[in-house]
Amino acid sequence: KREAFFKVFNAINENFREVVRELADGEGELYLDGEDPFSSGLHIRFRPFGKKVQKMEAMSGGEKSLAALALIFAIQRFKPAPFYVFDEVDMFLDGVNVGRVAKMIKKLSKDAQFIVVSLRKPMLEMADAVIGVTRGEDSSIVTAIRLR
Amino acid sequence: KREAFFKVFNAINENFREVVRELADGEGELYLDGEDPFSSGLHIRFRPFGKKVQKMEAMSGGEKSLAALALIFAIQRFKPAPFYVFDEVDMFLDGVNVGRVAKMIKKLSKDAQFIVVSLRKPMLEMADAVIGVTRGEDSSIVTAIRLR
Amino acid sequence: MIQRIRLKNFKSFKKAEISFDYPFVAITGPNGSGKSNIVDSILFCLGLKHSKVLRADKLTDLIRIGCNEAEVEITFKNGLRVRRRVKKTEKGYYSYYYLNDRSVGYSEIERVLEELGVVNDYNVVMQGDVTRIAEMSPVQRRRIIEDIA
Amino acid sequence: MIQRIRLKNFKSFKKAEISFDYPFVAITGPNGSGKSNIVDSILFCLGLKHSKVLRADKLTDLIRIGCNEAEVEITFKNGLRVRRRVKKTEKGYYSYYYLNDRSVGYSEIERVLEELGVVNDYNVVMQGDVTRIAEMSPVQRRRIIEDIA
Ligand SMILES: Nc1ncnc2c1ncn2[C@@H]1O[C@H](COP(=O)(O)OP(=O)(O)OP(=O)(O)O)[C@@H](O)[C@H]1O
Ligand SMILES: Nc1ncnc2c1ncn2[C@@H]1O[C@H](COP(=O)(O)OP(=O)(O)OP(=O)(O)O)[C@@H](O)[C@H]1O
Ligand SMILES: [Mg+2]
Ligand SMILES: [Mg+2]
Repeated sequence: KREAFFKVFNAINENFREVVRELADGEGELYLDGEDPFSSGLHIRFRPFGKKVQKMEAMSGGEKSLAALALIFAIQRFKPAPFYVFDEVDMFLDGVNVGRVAKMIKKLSKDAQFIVVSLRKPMLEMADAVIGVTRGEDSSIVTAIRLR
Repeated sequence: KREAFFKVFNAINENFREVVRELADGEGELYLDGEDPFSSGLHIRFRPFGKKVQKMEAMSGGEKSLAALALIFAIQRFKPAPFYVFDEVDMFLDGVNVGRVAKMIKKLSKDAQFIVVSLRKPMLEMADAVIGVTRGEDSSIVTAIRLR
Repeated sequence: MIQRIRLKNFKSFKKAEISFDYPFVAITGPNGSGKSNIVDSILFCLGLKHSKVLRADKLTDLIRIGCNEAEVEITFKNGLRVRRRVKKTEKGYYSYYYLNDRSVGYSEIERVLEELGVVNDYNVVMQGDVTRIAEMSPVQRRRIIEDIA
Repeated sequence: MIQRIRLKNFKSFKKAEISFDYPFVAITGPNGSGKSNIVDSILFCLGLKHSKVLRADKLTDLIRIGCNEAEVEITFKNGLRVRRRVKKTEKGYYSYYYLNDRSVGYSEIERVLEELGVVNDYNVVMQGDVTRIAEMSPVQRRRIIEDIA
């Protein structure tokens, strides 16, 4: 049981390091705060480009959501799926970070399908196609598709 | 005590109705789910323009945050202050709703000062001036002010 | 993978069909227009999350107001079609699964999902999940790793 | 009305001065650049919220890493200046308030705020407050009204 835990932990930690390098040009690391994995807590260290290392607690709203998103990508790399659905994962990010996440999704979309709900321009501009949804008389309507 | 509660409740409820009409061209209402105010819960009913009335629980992410924002404005109208500080209150809203909130702030800024942190274009374009903050070598730096 | 989704009286949708002809497709629209309801329709149809998570107290809340029945069909690129129907009854509801129009139990759907490679629901990130993970306690975060192990 | 804020070794700021010459001023910049720290500096200087809310376990976490002392001064349109200084000591910290450079107790600051019309902290909406209110239980929402009454 301990072995299985560490096998997963080490693999996801390695993925997390890679994702943070690609996404924020920085360094990331997961660590446990105790010897026994089943009673410890998982902490995230994240050093955005050009800054000092910081714990999740001291980060800004946007930095926290970038770290959480990196963790989600790291978990997904461990058990790849044929399709992914993201619902407004970019809402806390500034324009540059939205662009970076969009670029990463574009790259990953070579191997899997991505369906991404978003209100942010840099994300919509990177997608292969955009589906519009609007409210009609008394129900939701799917409108035209815009191609890149 | 009961009297004081209802005086505040009725005033804020009235403000809430006005704010929802101005902000979302819809109808809004606060109501208590019990006779005794001190043991009941406060619910929000909100009918965006062109839709049926809905409870807070069934709303979308953006509709919920618009209703919450309307409640904040309604509370502020009850006890006006000389200045207001908002930190990214518009992050869940679509472009049109950001524009509406920005218009409301602009109108309210005739009587009070508003300092608004935002990443969204419709908000920055409505402000009288925009202060930029960026990360320097090892500290935060305040950059130039852009006037409307 | 997902080629098309067909919705019938599911939440705010009366009748709708959405095709996914490209690997990276974005969905956009005003607040409250029905974007997250599309995400909910995928989770409902494939039985990936129970109703509580789909912002509904009971499965029948997913049926469009004023109707008795809701249906979602997902067609995969390999031609396979998964359909789920929920119908109101006096005492509660019935929920039916179909695989290429053949009525099956949920275990059959689970088998198909495993063959497709959908083994857990980490491939669907719902609205608000990022904030939930960012604000989680360290112990809750460790539990995520434990679940996967 | 706030005319100017001056920061010295407060969180991510070394030395900064921000003037507010218009009624509606927006602050923008990349994630992690220091926008919310400016909001925190207003709450700190006027004693509107305790340190827990300013994303700091103790008041000394508000002092820039590597420094011993932090200071924030707010100048109001009527010329009044409120300044707060926090200094690390061996056992903990000292916190001083100044009104136009005269050292005063917090009750003096509270009096000034009341004259200005700042009676509660509902005039400051921090990052995440909107979500907190949207996800609150009905009983918690009712408590807000009760507090005001
Ligand atoms: N005592 C301190 N000394 C130095 N830096 C600090 C201190 N406390 C916080 N910081 C830094 O301040 C940054 C956070 O700034 P802030 O929360 O203001 O960002 P923001 O501009 O609001 O970003 P976002 O758009 O993501 O909300 C963090 O990167 C953190 O490292
Ligand atoms: N059973 C139902 N019948 C009819 N309408 C419903 C039903 N369930 C939910 N809705 C409606 O669906 C709308 C919410 O849609 P949804 O959450 O998909 O919006 P969204 O496009 O994701 O918006 P946002 O950008 O704010 O997240 C609500 O306005 C709600 O009234
Ligand atoms: Mg949504
Ligand atoms: Mg911030």
